[in-house]
Amino acid sequence: MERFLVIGLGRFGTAIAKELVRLGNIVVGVDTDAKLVNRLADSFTEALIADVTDEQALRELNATQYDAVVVAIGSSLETSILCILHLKTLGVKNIWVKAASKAHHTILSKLGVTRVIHPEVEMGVRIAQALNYPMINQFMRLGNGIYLVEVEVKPQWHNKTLREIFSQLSGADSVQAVTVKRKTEIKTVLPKDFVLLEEDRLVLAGSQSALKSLAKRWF
Amino acid sequence: MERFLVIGLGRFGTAIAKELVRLGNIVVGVDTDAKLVNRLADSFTEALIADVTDEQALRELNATQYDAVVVAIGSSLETSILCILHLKTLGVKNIWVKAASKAHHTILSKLGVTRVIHPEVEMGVRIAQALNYPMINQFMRLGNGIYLVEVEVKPQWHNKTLREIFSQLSGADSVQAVTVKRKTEIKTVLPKDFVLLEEDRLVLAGSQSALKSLAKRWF
Ligand SMILES: Nc1ncnc2c1ncn2[C@@H]1O[C@H](COP(=O)(O)OP(=O)(O)OP(=O)(O)O)[C@@H](O)[C@H]1O
Ligand SMILES: Nc1ncnc2c1ncn2[C@@H]1O[C@H](COP(=O)(O)OP(=O)(O)OP(=O)(O)O)[C@@H](O)[C@H]1O
Repeated sequence: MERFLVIGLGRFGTAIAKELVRLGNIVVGVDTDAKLVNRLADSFTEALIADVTDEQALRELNATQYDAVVVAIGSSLETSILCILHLKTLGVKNIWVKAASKAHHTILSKLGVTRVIHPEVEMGVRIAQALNYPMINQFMRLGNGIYLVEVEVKPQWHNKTLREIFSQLSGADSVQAVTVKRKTEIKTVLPKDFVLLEEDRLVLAGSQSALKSLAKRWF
Repeated sequence: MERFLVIGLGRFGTAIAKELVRLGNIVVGVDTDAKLVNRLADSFTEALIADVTDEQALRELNATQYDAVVVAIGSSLETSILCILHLKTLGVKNIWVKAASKAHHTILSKLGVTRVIHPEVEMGVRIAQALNYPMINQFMRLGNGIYLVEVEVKPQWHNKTLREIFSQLSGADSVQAVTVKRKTEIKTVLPKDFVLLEEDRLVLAGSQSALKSLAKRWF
């Protein structure tokens, strides 16, 4: 069981803290807003009121005992930076921080943190990709321009073989069917005459350009 | 080439608009903040100053000509809701909207939009999962509790066969190796004596509980 300290209980910090609790971890949440802390008291292992720009308050939180410390303070650059400075002085090693701008990101990197997150920007990019490729439900980037994508199985593909489906889509030769999830089973051996059923989930792999040309012909 | 209208050019809206441009689409950005619009004028096909709570201004934007309209206004519930109301009156069908709270989400659903997004919450959940499973780089949910995960290939696995690796990890029998990406190649046929090399990326599939028990023994 791991222990996490989450500083700043806005939408982003609270979502992290709640999900870490759901995954079975010990989570202590900290914020200066007493009303907020009281409201969230039952959602975490512990919820504490503290001003993290005060080094003494951070020392009392015993921040080095945690597997990771998350700092999710967005609207005040000064607060976020001071907090990180104090955590580093106390010897905290694993720090994940929200950044609100490129300038904020640069300062955080110079101070030395484990990971900088821009929630709005990272989600914005994902949403744009979902708008641009409506037939792709989710994807994984595997490096060297190779992607795994999970695609909508169109009704006209039901009870058709992979050979039939791929022959309709020219340019498909550089895309491979990787796996089909059928109910609770994962099928990894996919011969050309494998037949797709209605509730199947199909995962393909290929280069970005091959998948793009496939996507344009998809709909 | 598709056409998108992005209303509200904060961090989230701007990230969507820029990524849609990068993917080769026509993108028109709209905001009431003239300074912001001027700064972003070269990043989009067009950047316009307008107050979207004014139905006449929206009518002049010809919002129905777009494949989708994104409304990325977070801090004013009233502005977001009025904008959606006008878009629906004008007959816009495909509307994706940022929500800032559960109450906001409920109202948007009642008005009838295509998709509601909580960028901070959705990113918060992803970050918590990355903190909880440090060995998993990315994942896909395939339904029925089945996941695809891309995992770190540990140095002690280099030049070892899949048989050797999986025998070290008990409980691994219910997890399947789905694909290995090696440089620009995707290997989908993975016999037990397949040897992993240093820069390989390994993708596994299994139920959440099987992957969880594997993860705990991983490190
Ligand atoms: N000095 C401080 N010590 C502890 N908590 C603080 C301090 N300053 C601000 N906070 C808290 O951090 C939380 C998040 O801060 P803020 O509102 O700046 O972030 P945000 O990025 O706008 O939030 P969201 O995650 O909702 O987008 C708030 O609940 C605030 O009370
Ligand atoms: N009536 C309006 N018409 C057009 N644009 C507007 C209107 N009201 C607000 N905006 C713009 O919407 C943008 C985003 O709004 P807001 O700051 O409320 O969202 P946010 O969710 O806090 O942003 P972020 O994406 O940075 O988290 C701002 O740039 C603002 O100028």
